[in-house]
Amino acid sequence: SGVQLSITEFYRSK
Amino acid sequence: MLELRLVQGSLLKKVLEAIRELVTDANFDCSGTGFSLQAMDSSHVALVALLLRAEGFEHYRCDRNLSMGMNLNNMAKMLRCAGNDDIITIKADDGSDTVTFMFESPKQDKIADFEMKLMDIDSEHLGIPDSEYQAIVRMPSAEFMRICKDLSSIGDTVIISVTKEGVKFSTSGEIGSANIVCRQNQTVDKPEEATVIEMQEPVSLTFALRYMNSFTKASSLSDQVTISLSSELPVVVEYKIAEMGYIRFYLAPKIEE
Repeated sequence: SGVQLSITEFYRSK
Repeated sequence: MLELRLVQGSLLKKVLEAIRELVTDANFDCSGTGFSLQAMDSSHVALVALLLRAEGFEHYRCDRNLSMGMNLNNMAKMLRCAGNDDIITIKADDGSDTVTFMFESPKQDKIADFEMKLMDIDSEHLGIPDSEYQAIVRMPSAEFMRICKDLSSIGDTVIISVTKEGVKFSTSGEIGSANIVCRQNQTVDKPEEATVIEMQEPVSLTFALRYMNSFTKASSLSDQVTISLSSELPVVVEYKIAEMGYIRFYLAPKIEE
């Protein structure tokens, strides 16, 4: 149920 | 040259058990600040950040910043050979492709060296800005573990909703549904049993229970867990490590299709 978002959609590479 | 002596060696054993299900290989970064790690799970849904501050070690020598790639299952195998009361020292020479874990019994009558091969890990390091969260829930870690375990026998996802009534954990699946509400409960004489809810505004988010259950493997590190929620951000599930630092798990939410 629902779409799993990715952590990289929220935090960018340093 | 790197030499880190941790009197309470069991902390390192517990840290490994807490993260090795989520992450297979990771770089441990050593600097003047401390011994740290940041790694994502293979599907990039969850992230773990660990910090053990330099001050928490009895002896902390790190001549230059060093990143050591380790297979966490192999590291856990070695650390399982340390007694729970053992002092653990992590040693590495500059440029070496191995790390040594030294275990000393409390009476100093047994000393063991375990040398482990390091590996090259190409890992992405994410910048995590400090955020204001809409709701922060602090509750007993054993209670949170129990809730995640109980709900995962009913459904695959948990909806965490914070209102002024309390924090509600909900799930549903083929056999039915479940709701568990925890209200604020500040017991003055037993702070470890308290549930404290700081809410700026109500928030409700959906997460995969599989990851939440994995995070609760850190429960032995801390009596309390802090869950920080905002509608536009991953949840942060934090376990403080006694006067040394923390282990934080970040989990991206699920959204409606």
